[in-house]
Amino acid sequence: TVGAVALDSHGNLAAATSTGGITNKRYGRVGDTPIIGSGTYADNETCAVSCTGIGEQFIKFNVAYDIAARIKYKGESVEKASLENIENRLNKDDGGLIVVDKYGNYSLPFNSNGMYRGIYCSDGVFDVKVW
Amino acid sequence: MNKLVLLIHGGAGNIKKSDSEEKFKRHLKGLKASLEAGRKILEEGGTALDAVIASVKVMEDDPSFNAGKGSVFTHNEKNEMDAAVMDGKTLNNGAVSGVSNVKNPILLAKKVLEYKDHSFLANEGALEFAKENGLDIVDNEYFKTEVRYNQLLKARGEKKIALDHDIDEEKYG
Repeated sequence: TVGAVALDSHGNLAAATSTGGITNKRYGRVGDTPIIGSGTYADNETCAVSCTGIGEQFIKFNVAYDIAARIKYKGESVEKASLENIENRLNKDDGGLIVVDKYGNYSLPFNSNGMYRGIYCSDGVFDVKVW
Repeated sequence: MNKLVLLIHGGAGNIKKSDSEEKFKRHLKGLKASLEAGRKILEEGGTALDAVIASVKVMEDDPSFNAGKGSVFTHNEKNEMDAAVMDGKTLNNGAVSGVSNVKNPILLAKKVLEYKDHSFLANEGALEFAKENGLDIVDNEYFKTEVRYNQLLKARGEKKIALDHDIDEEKYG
């Protein structure tokens, strides 16, 4: 699964996710995780999220929207809201996510041993990582 | 100018450090190309929406990643892809699922986002919508890679599903 989230010069957020799913899946199976609210979400008031991992889990826990809701209603930071999902709601090895908020704060947590990921920030960061 | 941020992911899982250097270089090169595509748009004053679409499209076109070309196979040797996009400014969103033969599912999701009456299209209806909107349609062969096909054969042989990329990696969607 691949995905991207961004904050532009006008303060707008967006999220996109795309996947082939799981090898040997039954035809008709949906997931991993491009479903709005589950694995993809963006709202200028809160954050933009894209997830990767076991789609069924992200659907069940409505992960992407849960992060936005925590920021909006509980005032949690982007890091706390995302870690709450990755560490306490999902199971170990379920996957990971990327999230940026309207201020440009970001987090890329995962609970598997690796996640292919990249960060660009206009303050001088341009980096790709695996573990 | 406001702070610009672009984050991307190319899949998560139990990725082994013993995997070949060449394979990692390929993945990292793909990530950098994706990041560069989105960065360029943001720095030129483009929208976050255009940036995320551009970054995802680069990875869909790269057979290293499980999306678009290089997508994993279903049990019956097809590629069924899902994609979604959401614009934080308008809250408009578009999603597609069970899409075969559409070269770039993320571009189809964007077309659905722009189509005000619906936000989620699936299967044949999504394909028909893609054709109506002039998106690139390709044969199933386009998506096929030897690595993915071997993963399917192995998974079928072991009667299990496997989560993205190399089965040995146990890498997830």
